[in-house]
Amino acid sequence: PGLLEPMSTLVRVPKSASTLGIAIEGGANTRQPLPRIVTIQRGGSAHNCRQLKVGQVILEVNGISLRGREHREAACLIAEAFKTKEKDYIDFLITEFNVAL
Amino acid sequence: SPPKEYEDEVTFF
Repeated sequence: PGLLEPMSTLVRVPKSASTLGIAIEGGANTRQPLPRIVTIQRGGSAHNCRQLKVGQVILEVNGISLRGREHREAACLIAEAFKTKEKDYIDFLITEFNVAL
Repeated sequence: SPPKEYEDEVTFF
C-alpha cells in the first residue's frame, strides 16, 4: 500500500448539485477491474466541476482505494461519499489510463 | 449468459 500511482490526478468534486451525475462500470472480478466513468450527466456535480471525464478510471474515493472491490462495493463507497454531510465535496483519485496496478 | 466475472454492471449516481 502507499505506492505512487503513475499519472494519477486528484479531483475534488464539490457537491454543487443534488446528484453526483456520473455512471461507472467495472470493479474487481470483471474485465474492468477498477471502476471506469462511462457517463457524466449535464447539470450534476461532476459535470459542474469540469474535471471528470468519460473514460477515466477511479483509483480512490476520499482516500479509500477501490482496488480489489467489486462493483457493488465500489458503488456503495461513492454513494456514501456523496450522501455524507461530513464533507461538501468528494475527492476522486483518477487516472486516464485503463490500468489496474 | 456470460459467467458472473464478465458481467458488465453499470451504476448511476
